[in-house]
Amino acid sequence: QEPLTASMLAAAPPQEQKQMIGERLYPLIHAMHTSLAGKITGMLLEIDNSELLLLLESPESLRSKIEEAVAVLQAHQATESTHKSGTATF
Amino acid sequence: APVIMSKLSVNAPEFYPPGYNPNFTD
Repeated sequence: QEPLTASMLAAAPPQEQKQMIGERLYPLIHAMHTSLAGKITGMLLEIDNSELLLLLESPESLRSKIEEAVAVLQAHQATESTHKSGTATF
Repeated sequence: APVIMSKLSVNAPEFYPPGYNPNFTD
């Protein structure tokens, strides 16, 4: 796939823009976190398109954002299990 | 590198490109 530019994105209808970005993000995330790729991609797609284009252009920023998403998921799962068991499971 | 400040939500729906959806078993 050729790199996604702001003009390519602007030329697509809004609902297709997220699809175009998601299709480029997913393989990059899948390479880092296979089992969570679908969830992490969904979480990142809630970011503004302009910021998502920056992420696609900067592997370093993308990596740190992916790690942030994993941390958010893990923290959420930890609180979930705490609620269920009533005790901290750290 | 640009710092992206948007917050991430665990409630976001999962996203799979065509052909990647693990929920479809061949």
